[in-house]
Amino acid sequence: PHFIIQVAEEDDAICFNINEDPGTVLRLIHDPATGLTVNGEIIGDKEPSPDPKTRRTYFGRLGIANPHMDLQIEVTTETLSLGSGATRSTFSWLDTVMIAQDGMLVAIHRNENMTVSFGDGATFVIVLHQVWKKHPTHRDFLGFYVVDSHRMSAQTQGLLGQFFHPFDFSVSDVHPGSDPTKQDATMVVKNRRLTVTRGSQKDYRKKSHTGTKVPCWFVHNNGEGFIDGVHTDYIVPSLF
Amino acid sequence: LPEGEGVVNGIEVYSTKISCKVTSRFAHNVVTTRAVNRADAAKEVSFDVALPKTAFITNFTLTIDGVTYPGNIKEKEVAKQQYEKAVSQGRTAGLVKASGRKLEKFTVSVNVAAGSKVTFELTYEELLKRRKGKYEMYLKVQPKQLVKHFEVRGTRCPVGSGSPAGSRLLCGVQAPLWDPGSPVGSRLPCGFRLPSSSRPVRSAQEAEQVHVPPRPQGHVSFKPSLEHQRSCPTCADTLLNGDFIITYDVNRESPANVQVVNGYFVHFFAPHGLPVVPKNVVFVIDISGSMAGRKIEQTRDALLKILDDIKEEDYLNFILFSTGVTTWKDTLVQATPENLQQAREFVKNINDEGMTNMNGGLMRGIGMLNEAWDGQGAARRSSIIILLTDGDANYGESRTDKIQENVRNAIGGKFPLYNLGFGNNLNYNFLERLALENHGLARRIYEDSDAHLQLQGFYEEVANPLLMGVEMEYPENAIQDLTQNNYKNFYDGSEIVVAGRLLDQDLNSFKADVKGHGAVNDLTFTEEVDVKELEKAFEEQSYIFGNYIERLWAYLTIEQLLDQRKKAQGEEKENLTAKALGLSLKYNFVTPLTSMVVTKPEDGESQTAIADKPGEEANTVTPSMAYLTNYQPPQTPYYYVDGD
Repeated sequence: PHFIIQVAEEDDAICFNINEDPGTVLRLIHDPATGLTVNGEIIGDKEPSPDPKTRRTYFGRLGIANPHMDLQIEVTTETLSLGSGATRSTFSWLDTVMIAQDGMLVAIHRNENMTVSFGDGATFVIVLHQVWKKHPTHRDFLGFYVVDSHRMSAQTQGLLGQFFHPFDFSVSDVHPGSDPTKQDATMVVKNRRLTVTRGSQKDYRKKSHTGTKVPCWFVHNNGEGFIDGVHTDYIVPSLF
Repeated sequence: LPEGEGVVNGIEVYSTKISCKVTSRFAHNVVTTRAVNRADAAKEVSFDVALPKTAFITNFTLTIDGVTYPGNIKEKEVAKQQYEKAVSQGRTAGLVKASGRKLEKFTVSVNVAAGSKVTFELTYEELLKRRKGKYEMYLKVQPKQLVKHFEVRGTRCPVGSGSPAGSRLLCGVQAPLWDPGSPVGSRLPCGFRLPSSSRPVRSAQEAEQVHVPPRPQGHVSFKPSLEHQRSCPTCADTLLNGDFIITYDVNRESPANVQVVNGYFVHFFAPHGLPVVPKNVVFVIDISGSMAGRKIEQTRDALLKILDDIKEEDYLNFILFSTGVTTWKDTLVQATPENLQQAREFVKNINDEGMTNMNGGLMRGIGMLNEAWDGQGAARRSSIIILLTDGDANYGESRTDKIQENVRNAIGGKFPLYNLGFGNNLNYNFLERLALENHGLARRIYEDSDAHLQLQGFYEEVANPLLMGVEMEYPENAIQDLTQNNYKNFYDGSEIVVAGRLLDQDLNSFKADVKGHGAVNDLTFTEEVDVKELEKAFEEQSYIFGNYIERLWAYLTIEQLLDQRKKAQGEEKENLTAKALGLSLKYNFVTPLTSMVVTKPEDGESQTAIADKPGEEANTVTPSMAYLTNYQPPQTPYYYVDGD
């Protein structure tokens, strides 16, 4: 899956990929103050490419847990289920339904997306990407967007969560890269110098089928140097 | 047929076809029988059809020697005058009368001249209701003699809502096939139940066919050959006597489905995957002397089985009423394993005694639920009160209108009351009125070996509420003539159906919201209805029968008006009656307010047949048995149908 970190202060974005085997669960957000956690399980294509470099992976299952509310939300490309204590409500991506529960609001929009809001301080959107059911290679997958995180604590971690706090970066020495259609540059971030490549990724929140292009600086090697530690530090044993 | 075979008393019934077409839960059934009089003299031919009580006859025609006489719908009083005139002239009459638990019997006799042919065609329509996760179409098949071409054919026509395969037949015919080696019978995907006194069908596979093709339309047919019908290889009498049951559910991709045709819409709502709302349930049980013996035993059996199914998060209590009122516990108690064990002991010791203090029992039960209601605050719990009685109140407050008033005031619209009337010696209309007035329903429990299963079955229907306070909302300026759109509870396995009319036929789209309170959260399901797209999809399927949504709307509206009429009085009742009558006449439905009359001018004199629909009250009166007892073969053909 690809990650996009928009840096409002710089009016720019940084992106990176995480390449891991299908079945791997990654920690995206963990706020130790509230316990709010978001994990995602990776899936691959139906017919994975034998070359690991060209293998495409996505998120196929996402789990949102809020222990303070005794709540677990599990989203797959087929179903969306909300567990509250011992009870569980299951919905399908064919539903359009709004669910209100103890200050949390979940809105499922048929075949498009699901919005989860915890009060007014944390809002996530999960986008369903559907492909032709009989496509020989590709399969449906999920996108995860953080729309609002201002109530989340400064200790929030995770592949996305660590970037909820303001950070600076600078880009210099822009020059043609090994791919003549793209430019490379030197990025200074978190006191590290990284070689990055100018590219773009897509934001599918508003246009769920075509997406909107987001220009970004791409960090190579699983976000090495940009993320805290290495990407394998974010592998967790299970969705919840 | 070989000479003489299949001819009984000079009459050969050479074809009986029952065609059942279900479109989106709305069943359209046509029963056609063709017969010929092979005798040298005029003979009488009888046409008997058992149709579901919930069905409305919509047409009946007679064709004699190629001339068809259509049925005309008339207000009951008008039809009655014609009927009485016919009876006064000494002519015989058929009957529509209650027959068993689910059926009404439609009977008509016609005198057929020597060598003449007659065709009877009866059409009836019914909205199939979903219970415990399935719809059931039920037919009683009992030809009186061998029929050369006998066929029951069921077709389920799917309807598109943007998804052509949105509905499909999940099950074929499910009925145990009689098997001499097994009292229960073996089950086949398609079967036909035969009485144990008959010998088995020699080859089940030859007798039944199930066609459920991969395409959306599904067919089921039962077409026994003469060999299959014969009671023995050399017998001329038939062994066909059974129930033909088609059960199915729809492949439900989303909880709601809206269909629009010609300015009418229907909205089906049946979510699944939601947790069960915990409930407070009070059983108010009649233990008066009339319950003695089998009824009290069956009640005990049913309650014991129900106790096995009660979930730990539920609260319950038992109120027993006879001359006095006794309770198991003073308040509702949680269904913990210990409490359930105590409850079992209590139930095992229930014995009959005394008279029937129904008002006392109900008041105690309602009071207990009210206490729990007031005490539970914002807790999400569904409250249900279930009354079981086998007779009329005869101790304490016995005036039905006063009991109604007391119950209405005590419940205050907060929770539903379900009334189970055990047997026939009770005022079922009162129980029904009482239940309908309090957002519940009444159900008759038939005195039979399976009464405990009927009781238990009813409990299962209401045991799993998934939503409370369900409201179906549509834009006010776009919809009119809406059928009931709010319900106290939605139960797992059931379905809410709301129909209405679009105010503006050129409307492009509208939004249908369903709001309800679940076990842990409040939910709003939204359906964006693209009218134009749906209309287009339905145009492509016009082969089904184009105006079925309008007829479904009319059926549902009439049914609900008749229910409202049961609990209304005075001017309100008159208005409801007028509305229901107007729609029955407009849409050709034989309801308790209308009759269908077939008139054939005969030698300058009108001959009349009438099809009626009895109400539940018909069960409490003795149906007329006078017909055919004074039969004298008339000189000219005659035919009558009457309701009891």
